[in-house]
Amino acid sequence: KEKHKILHRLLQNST
Amino acid sequence: SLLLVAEPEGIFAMPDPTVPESDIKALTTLCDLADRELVVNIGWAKHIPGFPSLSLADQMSLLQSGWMEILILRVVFRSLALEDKLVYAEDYIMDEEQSKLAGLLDLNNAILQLAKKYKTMGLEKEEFVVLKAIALANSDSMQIEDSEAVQRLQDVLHGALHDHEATHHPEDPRRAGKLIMTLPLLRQTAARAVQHFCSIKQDGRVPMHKLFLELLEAKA
Repeated sequence: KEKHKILHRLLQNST
Repeated sequence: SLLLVAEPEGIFAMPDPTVPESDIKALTTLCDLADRELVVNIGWAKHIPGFPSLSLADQMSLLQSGWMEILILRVVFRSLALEDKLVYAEDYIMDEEQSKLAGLLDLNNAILQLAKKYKTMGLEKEEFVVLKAIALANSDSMQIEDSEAVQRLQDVLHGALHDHEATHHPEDPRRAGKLIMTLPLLRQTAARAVQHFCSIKQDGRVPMHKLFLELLEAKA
């Protein structure tokens, strides 16, 4: 999961 | 209706006017464009009814499998009004000569083959937005945790396509099936594109942003 941190962050953002 | 509302605006490529034309410049422009489009597409995915209810891990898995299909389908739809040209962005349209210069002739020809199919069918925006959501929900990731939830999402989108065709194209009861039958060429073309950009990445001559790299690596 650490490898895909940008995708993870963008999906978690509420906007 | 929700998918039509969720459909993002086109973005601009803005190639650097101070840099002379070259394969590296064209590929740099496309990789930068792809990176920005990916951010937009992740935001879009969150508006697909049912997608945000999937686990975060499954949302990630679907996007990691389907991102290139989404990018290509968007280019294809933007290009339907033109002949033998691909509208990567409103300010970045590639013809055969530019494709050759960028080393993308084979890939762009494959994308044009897909555009030709949709042109022949007269693909509508309603069909395009559902097909794009179906491509994501049907991206066949091997890592899905809750495959029943993903199946339900596929069923809802598939149902929306059938409802649209039943009301708008009762003269052609096979239209939904015809549209679904274009998805293998989309999958094949996306795989080619990923392969091509992976080898460009290996060459190391074209700068790539982090999200694009991250998703390319997810496919490697």
